Amino acid sequence: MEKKFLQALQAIEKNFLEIFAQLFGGGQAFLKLTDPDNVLESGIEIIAQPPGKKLQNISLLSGGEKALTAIALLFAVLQYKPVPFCVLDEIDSSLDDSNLSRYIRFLKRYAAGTQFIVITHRRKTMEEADVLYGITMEEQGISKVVSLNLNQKAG
Amino acid sequence: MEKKFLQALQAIEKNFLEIFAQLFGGGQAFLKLTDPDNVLESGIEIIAQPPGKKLQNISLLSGGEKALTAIALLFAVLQYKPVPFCVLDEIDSSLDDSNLSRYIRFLKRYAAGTQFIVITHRRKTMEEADVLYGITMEEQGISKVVSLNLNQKAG
Amino acid sequence: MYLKSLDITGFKSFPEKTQLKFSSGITAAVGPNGCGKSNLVDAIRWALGEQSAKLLRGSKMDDLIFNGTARRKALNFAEVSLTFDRADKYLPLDYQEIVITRRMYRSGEGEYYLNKTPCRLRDITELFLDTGIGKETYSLIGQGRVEQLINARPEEHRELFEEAA
Amino acid sequence: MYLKSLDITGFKSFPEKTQLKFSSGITAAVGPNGCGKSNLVDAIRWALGEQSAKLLRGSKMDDLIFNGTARRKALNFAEVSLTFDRADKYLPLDYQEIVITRRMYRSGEGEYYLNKTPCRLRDITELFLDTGIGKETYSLIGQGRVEQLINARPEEHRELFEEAA
Ligand SMILES: Nc1ncnc2c1ncn2[C@@H]1O[C@H](COP(=O)(O)OP(=O)(O)OP(=O)(O)O)[C@@H](O)[C@H]1O
Ligand SMILES: Nc1ncnc2c1ncn2[C@@H]1O[C@H](COP(=O)(O)OP(=O)(O)OP(=O)(O)O)[C@@H](O)[C@H]1O
Ligand SMILES: [Mg+2]
Ligand SMILES: [Mg+2]
Repeated sequence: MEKKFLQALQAIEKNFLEIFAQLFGGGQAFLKLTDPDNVLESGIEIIAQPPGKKLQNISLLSGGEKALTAIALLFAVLQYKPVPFCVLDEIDSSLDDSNLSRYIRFLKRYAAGTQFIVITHRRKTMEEADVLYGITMEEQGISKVVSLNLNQKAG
Repeated sequence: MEKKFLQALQAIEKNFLEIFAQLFGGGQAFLKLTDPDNVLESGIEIIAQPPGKKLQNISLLSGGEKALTAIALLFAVLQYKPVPFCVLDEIDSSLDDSNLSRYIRFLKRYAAGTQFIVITHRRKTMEEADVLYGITMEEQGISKVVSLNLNQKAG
Repeated sequence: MYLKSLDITGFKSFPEKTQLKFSSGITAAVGPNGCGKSNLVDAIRWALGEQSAKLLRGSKMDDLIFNGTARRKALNFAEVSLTFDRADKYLPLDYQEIVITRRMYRSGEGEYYLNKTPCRLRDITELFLDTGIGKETYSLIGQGRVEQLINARPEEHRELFEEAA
Repeated sequence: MYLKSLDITGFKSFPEKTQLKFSSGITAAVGPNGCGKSNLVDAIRWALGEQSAKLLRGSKMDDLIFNGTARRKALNFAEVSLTFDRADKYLPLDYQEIVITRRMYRSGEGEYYLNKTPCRLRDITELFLDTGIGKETYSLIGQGRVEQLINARPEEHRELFEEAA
């Protein structure tokens, strides 16, 4: 029981460390038990250090850095225990262009084994979709779905 | 005391109704006392109805609609009681292009009487700035400020 | 197993029968503010058995039924179906698809169906138990919620890992 | 009255003396994730007297002092100055500017200055009392906080209006 939990934690941490470094182009990340003597009840603290910066409380990270760290953790868990499909609503909205590109590269890699359904307003993310839908409200208050052809999409 | 508060509320509500309708291209918005018999302690509820949609709990609005409604409220309060300067950190991040344009038009109008300092990653917002700074971290972990010339800014 | 399609009728801003077919890879949905994108996410969550109206941005479950516009009347019920493909070559063709359906009426009554046969929510939950479909905190991330994965308290982080363990 | 410039030394990711001059209209700051934009907002907030480290994303006030990088040592104090222009044509030229300065040392000691003269925070607060500068909840909106203006509870909305009334 405790053993199973610790195994999962260590495996996910290993993934987290690797993926964080790839998404940030360096740096380190850890998962730390707040109470190592009481594994069955201990909380888990997330530690993250972007490249070149000193280790500090995760609260001091920027909005985009927190989002990217969360994405690293998400992929770390998915890699350990895949789910059939994953729904992501605008999780890329605070990423700058270079972080966005790295995130999308990861998304494409994981999409080989996991189905992703994403809501986005970022053009780069749209361009990587295999299937693209436009949601419209031509008649006020009534949603309609339109298939968008990736080659002829506007703007 | 109670009279002063009610006057402020009514004046701000009048602004809110007008500004909301301009930012949304229609619709209605109100400020409602939760306890009209106890003005000195009553809370205030925000009611918002985008054009063509029926009035519902404000929680059902979309992320972008909530942001735009909050912006309408902000401008409504600023119009009633101006402050010398207003600092806005990425408040335009969830607005789609047409809402962004309407927000910016308002920002420019209010900037005649109020100084705005905005953090943004939206190009349209950058283009309306009178002064534009680029913040960089050429040396990892060290922030530097660079003056950007609006005509020659990249991308 | 993968999610083949989503069928919505009467849920939030989708009064008309609407279907989205998904890619086994990446499906993206785009559109202006308030057009209904997050409502699609709410529909998937609701169909999987979400009991909290608050997590679907409503104050009561009744808020989820199309409540009309200036020009159209409200509807009396909402229905969402999720069609899964078992993607299992050992099963005969007519056992490949699983359709789960949830329906709710303004009166408050609600029903679940498995391949058009009435069932209890528990039957659906048990069906998906080993697949990981359902309410994994990390398989559905709502708008504005991604930073929460990091800002959460240590006890909440533990819950995430327990789910994955 | 308007904010003329911001001078930062040692605050968060700004170890070197840095100045930003503001437009009387719209000043925008842009840059990649984590480059220091929100730190500028925190600096303004801190200089105006913010007492809560949590509202500045720190766990203790000590977190606000430049903490070093892989290649540079940490600093021992942080200092932020805000220069205001009274924009009052009736005042003599040398009374047009007001500079408020806040300094903090790792030891925990902190100081305030008004035009380079030591003062208490209260002197600064009283100076700005009629101008509206200070901690108006609607004059400084932090990252990710704009929806909170709408999602807040009725009691919190009341506070906003009381401030403006
Ligand atoms: N029961 C209902 N009946 C009719 N319309 C509803 C109902 N519930 C919600 N809506 C409408 O759905 C809209 C919100 O849709 P949604 O959250 O999906 O937008 P979105 O496309 O995600 O936008 P954004 O890009 O701003 O996040 C609101 O305008 C709301 O009025
Ligand atoms: N005391 C400190 N010493 C050194 N660096 C610090 C200190 N406090 C915060 N930082 C760094 O500042 C960075 C965050 O900066 P900031 O929040 O201003 O970014 P930003 O430009 O707003 O980014 P985003 O676009 O993602 O919102 C973090 O990477 C953090 O490590
Ligand atoms: Mg949305
Ligand atoms: Mg920021």
